[in-house]
Amino acid sequence: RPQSKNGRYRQTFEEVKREIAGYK
Amino acid sequence: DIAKAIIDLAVYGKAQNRSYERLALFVDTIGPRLSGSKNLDTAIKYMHNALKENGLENVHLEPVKIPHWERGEESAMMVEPRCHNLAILGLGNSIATPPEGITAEILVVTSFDELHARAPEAKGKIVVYNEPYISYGETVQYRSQGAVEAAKAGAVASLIRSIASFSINSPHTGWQYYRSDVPRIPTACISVEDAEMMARMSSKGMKIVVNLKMEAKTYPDASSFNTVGEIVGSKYPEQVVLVSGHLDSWDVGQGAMDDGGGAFISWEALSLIKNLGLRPKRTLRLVLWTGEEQGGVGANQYYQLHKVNISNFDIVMESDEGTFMPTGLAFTGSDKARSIMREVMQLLQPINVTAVYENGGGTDVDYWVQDGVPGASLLDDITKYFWFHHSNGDTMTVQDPNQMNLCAAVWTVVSYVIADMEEMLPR
Repeated sequence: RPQSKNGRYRQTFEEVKREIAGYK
Repeated sequence: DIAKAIIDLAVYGKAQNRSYERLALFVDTIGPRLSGSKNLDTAIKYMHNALKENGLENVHLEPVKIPHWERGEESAMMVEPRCHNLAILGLGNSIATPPEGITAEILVVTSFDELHARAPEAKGKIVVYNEPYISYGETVQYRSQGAVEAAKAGAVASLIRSIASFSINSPHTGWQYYRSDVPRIPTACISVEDAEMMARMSSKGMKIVVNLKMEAKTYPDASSFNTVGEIVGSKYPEQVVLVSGHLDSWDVGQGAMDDGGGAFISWEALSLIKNLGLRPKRTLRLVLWTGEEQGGVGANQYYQLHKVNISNFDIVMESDEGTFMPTGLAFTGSDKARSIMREVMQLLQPINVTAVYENGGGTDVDYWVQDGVPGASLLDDITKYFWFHHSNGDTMTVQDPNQMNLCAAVWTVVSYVIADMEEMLPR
């Protein structure tokens, strides 16, 4: 997975989708 | 259930109609808010207090300089072939006529091409543009450039058919630009009806003479402010989701639609989030711009001041195209960011506003968008928008509380979720 500037791993799109679905 | 809670509160709950009621009080009390005017100063002070009373954080004013132009008295009288009082509104930035006015024969053209082809006829005349309304973006060039093109041909003034998709003899004003290498001539907009009438008369070979009087005056740039309030982020406070509309308006009507509605649903977004006791991970920043109508003047100075932090701007959002029935979100950003926005908009299925379109942004936030910051704007049913735009018809009467509730729900869900997601939108 690509790493962001602060060293954390960026979320995959599937993870982002799941995160957004959590606001439903 | 955060999205549902926001929608319920905005559309069905205690906050329903709040943005409409707040806006009505604001525009009925203060009226139109032209750049450089006392009304605009009053409006900014009013909002500064209102945001503090609402409990927003870091409420403050950021000083900027904005144009100060006043129209004064103005009239246009057709004196040949008959007397007829033309409905006019001088265009912002126009110079005045001499006190006795300018009396000259009319040359009617339908396009710049026709003007250029008939340039020898324009010398010493008042050029009337009777350009057909195609779209705002295409047709507005006649308002912004009409005086310059007419002056290049030797005209003494220009009268421009209002940029309006419908008219009841209503002139619509706007900002026009002079060029330093072209003589400045007075310029005003006229109604669609009068432009078409003069075109018909001209096509029949009638000589038309008009006396144009304008007292317009330009003063040195005035001090003004962008108005800012925040909900500070809980985890990434230095990162910003910016929601915005502009407080200034033209000096006619009430500026309820352009852009009172956009400014007040942006405020409503932060109010709703506060009401629900929410605090997103990153900072939600409300900016109420000043001097938008003169070309995003306040916003440009905000950008110059804050662009050093551009990497912390997650998304810039502006609502400045009406707050009628919402139809979706316009978005500019990378394909990855767009895919995320599509998912976010699915949260608005309960009110059936899920579409993501191209070309998000607006005059005030495009400085950021052009530098790669994702941009969004509210899309709504603008069928009637240009009936009222920049005219005396832009009043509270065109606003609808239910539609504003829905706009506020869209604006709040989108801004909150983006501000609260673990990661910023990919550029």
